[in-house]
Amino acid sequence: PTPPYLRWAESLHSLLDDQDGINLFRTFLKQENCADLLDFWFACSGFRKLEPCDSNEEKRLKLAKAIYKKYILDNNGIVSRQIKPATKSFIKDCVIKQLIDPAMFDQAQTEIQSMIEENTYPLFLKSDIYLEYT
Amino acid sequence: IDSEDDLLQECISSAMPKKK
Repeated sequence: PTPPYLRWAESLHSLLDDQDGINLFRTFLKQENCADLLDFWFACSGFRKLEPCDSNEEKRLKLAKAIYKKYILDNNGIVSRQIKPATKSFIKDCVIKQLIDPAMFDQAQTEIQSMIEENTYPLFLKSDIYLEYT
Repeated sequence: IDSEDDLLQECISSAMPKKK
């Protein structure tokens, strides 16, 4: 069978589907001061998984606000800088009007994912940290 | 603030694959 570390090089999704791959990628991103990109990506996926229902409305609102505050509000943050202004204002509107939809971070997540795929993921595959691991 | 961070951390973990 193909060793996991070779599968990590096939696609970003293969890497993010493996706990060891995530850990190594996160260590690399931390060195580059951009681990927030990965945390934000997973936060968006986790948020989408929370089914809207009466018992967790408060939690979803609190979480949407927390994601907005931590990653999007500060325009100088690594995540915020990679998200289009229109996408940011859409999310801001959702939070202010308390229109909490499971898909409200989808566009932002897509933008961050494209940036990872074009930039940090290829760099990771060429990094010492990955090469040493293999 | 702590509980916000906990909530975020829990959300991030919930999206990660389980250790194989």
